[in-house]
Amino acid sequence: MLEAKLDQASILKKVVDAIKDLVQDCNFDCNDSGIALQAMDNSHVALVSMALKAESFQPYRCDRNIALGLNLTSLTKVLRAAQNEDMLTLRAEDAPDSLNLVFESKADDRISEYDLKLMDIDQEHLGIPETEYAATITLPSSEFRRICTDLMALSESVTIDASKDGVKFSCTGDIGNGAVTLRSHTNVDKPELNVDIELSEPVSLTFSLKYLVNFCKASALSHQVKICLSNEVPLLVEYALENQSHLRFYLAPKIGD
Amino acid sequence: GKQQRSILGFFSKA
Repeated sequence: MLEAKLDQASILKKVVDAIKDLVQDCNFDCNDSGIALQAMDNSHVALVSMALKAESFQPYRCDRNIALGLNLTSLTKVLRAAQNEDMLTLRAEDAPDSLNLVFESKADDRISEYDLKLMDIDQEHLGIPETEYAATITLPSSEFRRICTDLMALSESVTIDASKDGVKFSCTGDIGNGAVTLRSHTNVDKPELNVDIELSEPVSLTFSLKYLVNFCKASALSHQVKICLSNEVPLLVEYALENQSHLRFYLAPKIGD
Repeated sequence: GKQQRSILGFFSKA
């Protein structure tokens, strides 16, 4: 059976909130190392990869592999009943028909309990090759969201150029052009505002802004986001959580001309 | 213009 308790319901609420517009039905794959999810969006342009490691739960118990087939809209309805600060426990039998969720308030003795029906989801897993990215950029997640939403007002696509001069996000639209350039920057007092650019070779890639703006819904999970690029391969956008848990998005580039 | 690629063109079915 599975028993997994989060000290803060907000972690799962934020993760599900960040992916529910990209993915509707998906398996939460539970094993002794934690709970993982891998799913593509309907158009097969983006891939979501979540790992909530066993260490992120206290306690965590999962005797054998269990796939929890979840509709994320339904899960969202149940999670809305949890306060951010509540402790959240997930429970399931070995071959479950339903997922049991318990929300416990720390402030008072309120306990709420829900059973969510599960579904059989035949999901194909993709092998993601280990990649040494040519450019790895770490920046405030709020800054990345701002750049993506600002540029989406002008264009459907953004070109990301990483070079020794910095990283430039630029777009061309019917009403005109826009570009934002960031350089490495260290803020001693507020390291969450740091911008770090690691580059082994220059990169230039174009991506759909609609997807990037969607990924930015995960900004609530982490002050910083890491974006990794290599020419002609999907972009990796990673929001790191405690205990090496993470939420990753991969986005196929636009190629041509 | 540039064409949107599929993620399936990069990641293989495991």
